[in-house]
Amino acid sequence: MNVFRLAGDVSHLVAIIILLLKIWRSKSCAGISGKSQVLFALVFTTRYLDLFTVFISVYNTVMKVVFLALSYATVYLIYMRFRNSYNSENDTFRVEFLLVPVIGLSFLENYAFTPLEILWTFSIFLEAVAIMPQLFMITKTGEAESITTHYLFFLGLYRALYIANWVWRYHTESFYDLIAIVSGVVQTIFFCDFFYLYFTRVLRGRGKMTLP
Amino acid sequence: ADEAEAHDEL
Repeated sequence: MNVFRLAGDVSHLVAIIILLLKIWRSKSCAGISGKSQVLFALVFTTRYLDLFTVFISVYNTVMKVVFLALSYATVYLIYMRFRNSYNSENDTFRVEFLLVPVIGLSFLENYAFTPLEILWTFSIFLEAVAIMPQLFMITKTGEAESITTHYLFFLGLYRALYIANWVWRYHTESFYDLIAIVSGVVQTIFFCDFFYLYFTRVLRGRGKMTLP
Repeated sequence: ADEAEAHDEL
């Protein structure tokens, strides 16, 4: 464990909590892509199947349970509890365009052709594109509430910190996980456009982010 | 090995 990975996990946790609290307190999921949240729940489900078979550390197990619980709670709030505030008419990204290539690639490129390893690889590739429906929804509506942009900031920051973690681990323990690194770089690149808007618009105190 | 047998990252 190093400071970059810890900061990354904390940033990820903060992002998930920001979103969950926003939906819970405003009793609305307007402007939130339910599809992205379902994809994230799928990412955690397929990645943490080793929750009961492999024990890494208390921290690892606790965080896996927390991420699974919070992501399913978020999906529940969107599709069940506050479903009448869900903007399904704006959440129209075709997720099959993400799932098919990701499934194909995880069968082609993986560390071992075993169910657990292929599902882990699937979760890594899926996470890189899971935010697409949310970013698409924002471009479609042309705006995002500032709290939603803070959620996206911490979500994008988490994988950027993981890249620093991978550089650190390569230099200190000559460890590298190529699938995770390539996918993590792609994932972070997808956030760059948002980061630019975030720093130039939201942090200028302009409340919600309106796209040009 | 270069890749993680048991993936120790979240």
